[in-house]
Amino acid sequence: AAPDNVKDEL
Amino acid sequence: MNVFRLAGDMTHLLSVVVLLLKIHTIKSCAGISLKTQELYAVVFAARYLDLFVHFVSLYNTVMKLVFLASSFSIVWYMKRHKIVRRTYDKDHDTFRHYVLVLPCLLLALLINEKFTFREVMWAFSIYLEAVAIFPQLVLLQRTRNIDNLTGQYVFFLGAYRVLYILNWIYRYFTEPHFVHWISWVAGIVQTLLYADFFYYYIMSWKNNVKLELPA
Repeated sequence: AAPDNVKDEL
Repeated sequence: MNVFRLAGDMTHLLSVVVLLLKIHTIKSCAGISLKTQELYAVVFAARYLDLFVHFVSLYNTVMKLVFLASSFSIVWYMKRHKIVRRTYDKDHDTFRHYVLVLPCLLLALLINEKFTFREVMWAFSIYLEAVAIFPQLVLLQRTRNIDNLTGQYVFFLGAYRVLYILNWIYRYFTEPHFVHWISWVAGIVQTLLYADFFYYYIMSWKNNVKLELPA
């Protein structure tokens, strides 16, 4: 999974 | 990507696309607050700074481009289009939206995930989105008439927020360390802002009467 604070939401 | 988040993104997309289509087809923006549309354009501009430097997925990039393009074209239509701009109700759309921008900027400088330009701008966009609907709700109270497209616009925006909260609950229980307090608190505040509108919208729909917001 992407590292924690990656902003993958819009 | 869980179903709540996809549904949330789709209703969010629907809200801006329906609005843009309304303005484009009937060449009118009556009942729409330009201030709210400007705030949304700022929200997307501040949030998607990493659009070209940080690739998450094709979906993510495409949606960011669509949101940026639609929010800026709505503002363009309302300010520049020779026919549409005449239908803008500037006498009632008088909420001083810089009153919202400054506190959000200060709050973002204080509360952010990391004190870097991009993170502060991201937090700023999260806080600003939470209050961006305010001028629109004030305009609706003022003019007291809600044409069904404006009602649908606010309704879809509210639905997108509710779906996002379900998405966060789902991710919290399925992804070990998924914690985003900033989005969660701001998102809940934003959704509460819609709560009373939802109440009157559903009541009017149920009693099949024209939607009236209390003075």
